[in-house]
Amino acid sequence: AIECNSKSRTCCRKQFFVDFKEIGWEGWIIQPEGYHMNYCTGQCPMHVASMPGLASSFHTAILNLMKANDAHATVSSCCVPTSRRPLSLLYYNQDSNVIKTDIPDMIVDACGCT
Amino acid sequence: AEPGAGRCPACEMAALDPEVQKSFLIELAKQRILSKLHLKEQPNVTQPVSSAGLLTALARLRVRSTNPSITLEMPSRSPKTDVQEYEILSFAEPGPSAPNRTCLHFHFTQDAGRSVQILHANMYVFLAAPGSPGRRLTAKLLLSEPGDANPTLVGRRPLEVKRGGWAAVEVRAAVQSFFSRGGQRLTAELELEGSLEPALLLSNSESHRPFMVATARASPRHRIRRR
Repeated sequence: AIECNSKSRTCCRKQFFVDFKEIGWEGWIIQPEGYHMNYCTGQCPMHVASMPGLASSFHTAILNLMKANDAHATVSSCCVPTSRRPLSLLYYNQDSNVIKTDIPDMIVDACGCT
Repeated sequence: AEPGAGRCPACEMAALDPEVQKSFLIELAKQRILSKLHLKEQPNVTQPVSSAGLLTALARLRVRSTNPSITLEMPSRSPKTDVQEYEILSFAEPGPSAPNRTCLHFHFTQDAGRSVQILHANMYVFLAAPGSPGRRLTAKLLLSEPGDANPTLVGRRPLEVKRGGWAAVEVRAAVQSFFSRGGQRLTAELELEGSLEPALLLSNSESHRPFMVATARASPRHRIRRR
């Protein structure tokens, strides 16, 4: 996966951390201390469509066919997550019970062009 | 925008001012977490559990802690994507006690619009070593509406008290009854055969607070579609 830096222009993963203490949520969320809400940003010009990440998908096969047939005008590509993982939480609910849960697909690990 | 780059949502955001972008992302994170937890706003915690009691309970659930060192181990996820599994830790509130009986109140919340299936549930009670060998303790599990004088018996479990320490009582059916009936309170009455008051067996220390842990699966209530 490609991490974004200050000069990145093409599709990459941008890290963004929300500190629960900073937003006043540390009273009801026991663990973890924050949420890595990384996101995907950057451009996917045609010549990098399907790089990195989805190379082995049928999307790539179709996109390659379209590229080969010079169908640029009808095809666009977007920078999207290609790998995600759950956010594990330990928190208090309304009646001060402690809940332990695992919210799927909440943390972006890698990005790629469709 | 270069030809072929397309207008992606992420590209829109890249054009925002950094401060605006940060506050936008923080609000997005808040909304995302609250909606996934089916909460309208952050809960108002009136009775937080002491960290000693919480760490002891988590240790019982074989969850290693890192803060100091908590690492969460989750039950395996259900293959159905709209079904969410979670664990509920409910710490007991002491109830009235009598010479041969003491009460422990447990509170659970009904999830409006979601049906809850209880996969496992245990009650953990830390008991001091009895004076003489072989006391039989019986845990009666009752459901009652707040304020009503006739609780419903939903379970009875014997506990053999030989040594002091944690005793586990399986209470899945009782907790499932609570979630099936709604709007009630689950109470465990501990009765002890013999002369010793059961309340004297219970430890007062925060790290030995009785608690219930239930592994639950919640799914949207069954919707009937008209064809």
